[in-house]
Parts: sequence; C-alpha cells; structure tokens
Amino acid sequence: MDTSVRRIEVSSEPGKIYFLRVTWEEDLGSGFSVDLCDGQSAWTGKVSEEEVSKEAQEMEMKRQIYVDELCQALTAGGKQTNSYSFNLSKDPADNRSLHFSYEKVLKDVFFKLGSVELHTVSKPIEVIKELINHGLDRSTELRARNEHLLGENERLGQERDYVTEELKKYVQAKEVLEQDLYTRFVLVLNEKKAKIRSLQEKLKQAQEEVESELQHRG
Amino acid sequence: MDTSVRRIEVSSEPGKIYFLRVTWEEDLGSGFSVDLCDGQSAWTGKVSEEEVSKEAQEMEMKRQIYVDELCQALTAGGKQTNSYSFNLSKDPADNRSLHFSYEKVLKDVFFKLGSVELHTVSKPIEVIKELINHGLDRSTELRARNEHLLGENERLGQERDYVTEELKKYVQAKEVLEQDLYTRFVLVLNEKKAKIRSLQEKLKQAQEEVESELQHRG
Amino acid sequence: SPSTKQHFAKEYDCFGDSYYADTDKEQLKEVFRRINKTE
Repeated sequence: MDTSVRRIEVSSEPGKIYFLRVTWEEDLGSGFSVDLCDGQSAWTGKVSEEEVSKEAQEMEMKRQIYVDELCQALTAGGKQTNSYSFNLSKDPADNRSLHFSYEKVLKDVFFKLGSVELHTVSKPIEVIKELINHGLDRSTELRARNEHLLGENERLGQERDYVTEELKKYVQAKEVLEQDLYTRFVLVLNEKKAKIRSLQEKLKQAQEEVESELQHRG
Repeated sequence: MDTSVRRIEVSSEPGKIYFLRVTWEEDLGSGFSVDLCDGQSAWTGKVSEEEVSKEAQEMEMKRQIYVDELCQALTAGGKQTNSYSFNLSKDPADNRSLHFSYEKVLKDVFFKLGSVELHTVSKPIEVIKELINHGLDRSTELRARNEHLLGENERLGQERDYVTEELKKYVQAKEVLEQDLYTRFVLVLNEKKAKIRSLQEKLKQAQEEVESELQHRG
Repeated sequence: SPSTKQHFAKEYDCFGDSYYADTDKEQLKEVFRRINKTE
C-alpha cells in the first residue's frame, strides 16, 4: 500500500490550505482512497477501479495515461501543482458530505480529471495524527536513505581516489620502467660497441701485420 | 532558526502519542520554545537561556554537555528515545496550563533534565497545520537532497569507472611498452652481435694469414 | 652515392645505430623510433 500527502488549495477558498492524502494499492488505476484535512476537520472518500476506468473512458484517454495524470494531480510525486486545480463544494442535500473534484489546467482550459464524494470523518484527530506521522516517518525514511547515500558517496569517492592514486603510480611506473630499460639497454649496447671497437682495432693491427709480412716477402 | 518535531509518549498517559516541536535559534542553550500537540489540542511554552543555564548548574553539568543532553532528549536528532522520559501534569491551579518535564533515564534511575510550563493554544489548527507542513517540507527537502546525492553517486561511480578503465589501459600500455622496447632492443643488439661475429671471423682469418705468413717465412 | 652508402653501411647498422660510437638514451630512443612495427 502506498500513501502520498500533499498540500493543495481549492479554487472555492483561495489561500486556504488543505492536506490531501491519497492511498492506493498497486497503482491509482486499481482504485484509491482520498482524505482531505484542513488541520481541524477531515473528510474521506473512495474512488473505485470502475470509476477510474469510466473517467478514463469519458476523457477518451488510455488507462495508463489517465492514471499518470491522476498521479501528477493527486500525489506528492507530481511536480506541477499549478497544472491542476481542485474544487470542493458542499452537497446541499447533505451537509456531512463534500464534492471534491480535480481538473487538469492546460492554457486556462480546465479538463475535469475526476471527482469523489467525501464524508466528514467523525474523529478527525486520527487523520491528523496520521498526517503528522506520515511526515515524520517519511522524513525518517528519507534521512536514513540520505545517510545510506552519503555512505555510498563516501565509499565511491574513496574508491575513485584510490584508483586515481593507483593510476598516478602506474603512470609513474611506466615512465620509470622506460627510463630504466633505456639505461640498461645503453649499458649493454655500449659494452657491445666497445667490443666491436676493440675487435676492429685488433683486426686493423692483424691486417697491417699481414700487409707488412706480404711486403716483407715481396 | 531550527525546528525539530518528534513523537513522544508521556509516562502519565502510556500509549497516547504526543507530537513535540522544539524551535531554537543557534542552539538549545540560547533558549527554545516547546509546542506539544495530541492531534486535537496544542500547548506551548518557552525555556529561556537563563533557565537553561540554571538547570545545567543544578545538574552540575557543563553547559555544552547539558545542551547536548537536551538535544538528545527533545529533538528528532536524538536517537535513544528510551533513554529519556517525559511527564505531563495538569496544573491544579490553572487548567489552561500543563507542567511538562523531561528526564534522562540511566539504568532505571531518572535524572530530571528540565521542565517548562505549557499554556493551551487557543487555535490549535495553526500548530497542527505547521506540524503537517513541517513533515511535508522536511520530506521535500530530504527528497531533493537524496536526488542530489543520487546524482553525485552516479557521477562518482562514472568517474571511478572511467579512472579504472584508464588504469587498465595503463597496465596494458606498460606491458606493451616493455615488450615493445625489448623487441626493438633485441633487434639493435643482434645487429651488434652479428657485427662482432663477422669481425671475429675476419680477425680469425687475418690471424691465420699472419700465422701462415710467419710459418712461410720461418 | 654508393661510396657514402658504403661508408654508412660500415659505420651503422640497418637501424641507424652506430657500431662504434657509444649511444645514450636519447639516441637510442631515436633509433627505436626508426624501427617500425613490421621489423
């Protein structure tokens, strides 16, 4: 079960804040309950799955699109509160109930999204306590998640820093390796070159000796 | 100004939930206000800086330590709610006020941390709306911070993965460099060795020639 | 010219590294640079 609580204003009482609580099972399409509270009194009502489907049909909207619209309009997840408007009207026949309707506003054109009959809650204190508790519990949950994310943050930062240090070490090691190899190569190579020079010298001497022998004989 | 809201139970009415709101400026030591609400009625009172200092003196506690205790006892920041107990008693002389006291519990011994006179709030609806709004606002704040942290986590994760990839490339590059330099070195070195072999061959021939010349002359 | 070619062939190996003169890192790096992958 999921619950959302958000602040709304109703067009019939501008400036007056109501708290709208919506509770549903899988998604709003499977029906949901609506509680409205002004901090003193509370009203409650239900929208059945059939009514959701009927509203979607009347608006000629695909069910999922209509449910998304309901989500945006009625739950805290929705961001653009100014894209939706709410009306609350007393039922002349029964002063214990209110007619609550919600509309989508598109360029000053109002599309009725749906409505629900709300009945006065006899003991509003329970709804009020649940609303306060909802905020406290949600904050506690979010704070715990916050701490978890901060921990994650720290861990990721440390891992990134560790790998960066390793990379720096590797970059250095690669340079050191290159220098070291060249040093060794130069030593070995110059050994061979010294050997070549000495052999060249000996060969030169030997050839001069042959030369002189040949002259001698000649 | 900072505000904290938490649920408490008072020992005189076990099972009944009260919402305790504490509001303060810099820290609780500079005085704070207390609001208590049961979802229907609300009571409010203040603790001045002098009273805080006086209580700390009476408990022979350093001011900061005392303020930390107050924080643990009265604000949502405090975790160990079972380490503190709260009492609410009606003032026989004035039914519009309540005596609210808070104590630290250490191994079943109760140390009085402080108390405050609370007066009934004439229009509790305002306090109730503030309490519900506090939860909503705090949740919105925390949700925004969570989203920011999630973004941070994603960025840190990407950075870590990027640097890890770079490191892998460097490890590979180091190995390739080493192989490459050795390959080139072997080529150049073998040229020298070939030269040494050919010089030795020539020297051997020249020496044999000298030898044969000397024998010849001999 | 052939004579120059001959002179170089005597003094340097096919990678341009002198048979006789000592080398150093920079020169060796230069020689290595000339050794292309195929070789």
